[in-house]
Amino acid sequence: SRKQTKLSAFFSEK
Amino acid sequence: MLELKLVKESLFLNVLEAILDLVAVASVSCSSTGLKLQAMDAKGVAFISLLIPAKEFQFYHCDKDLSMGIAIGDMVEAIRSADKDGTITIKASDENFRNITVSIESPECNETTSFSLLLVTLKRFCIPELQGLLKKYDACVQMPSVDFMRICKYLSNVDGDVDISTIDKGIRFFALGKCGCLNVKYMQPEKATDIDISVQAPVSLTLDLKYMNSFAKVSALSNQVKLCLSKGQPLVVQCKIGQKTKSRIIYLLAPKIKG
Repeated sequence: SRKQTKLSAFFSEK
Repeated sequence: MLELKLVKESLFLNVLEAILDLVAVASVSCSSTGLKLQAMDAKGVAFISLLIPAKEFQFYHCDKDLSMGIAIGDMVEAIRSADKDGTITIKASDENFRNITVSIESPECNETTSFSLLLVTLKRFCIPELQGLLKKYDACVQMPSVDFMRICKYLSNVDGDVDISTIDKGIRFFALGKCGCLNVKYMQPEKATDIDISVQAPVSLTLDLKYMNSFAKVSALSNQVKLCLSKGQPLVVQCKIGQKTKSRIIYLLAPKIKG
């Protein structure tokens, strides 16, 4: 099975 | 103060309509040169960046840089009932920076309706400079948007995920669903000038088809679409919107990984 990643894992939040 | 004027059948509103199935609120920044909209879907999986230069609007005036959270879903809903030749004016003032005013004027100029929309507070994301991000990718595919839309339509027959992988001189889209699987090979033709597939390194990404179909909707507003892939990184979909304009939209979509 595949798990959906979130963009916050790649980019930091301000 | 910000004031911009546009007709209902404008590029900006058509793009907003096309992204509403992904996002309902957006961070909108305005400067004297134009408007930039950024939005993240509720699940934090897809990001949209839209840039529209000032000259694309019928009238545009911004004397001070502004950044606001706007419920674009509510704004588009308010504008939808306007006559197709109606003129829409959006205003934000420095004195009362809690809402924006959207006015709709009938084509005969005898009727004006004004909506006051409260601004919303949004979390802002620090996205690296996007042009730099595009240069780093392992594979890029520039293709006519009609091809991209057709492939997404084929893929939508299979409910599930799509694997996008580089192959020799091309790219492969593979979807596996409950009812079967679908395989599309998209190759670099010898003569076509509107297709450019460049592969620096082999790459394969698994993505949620639902988002790909939303991206395809916006690519209908453009002739060309560019997909950029890199191992373990978000997919980037980029379109220049309209003819002879510098408007562009960029999508980022987080991949799925082995659980």
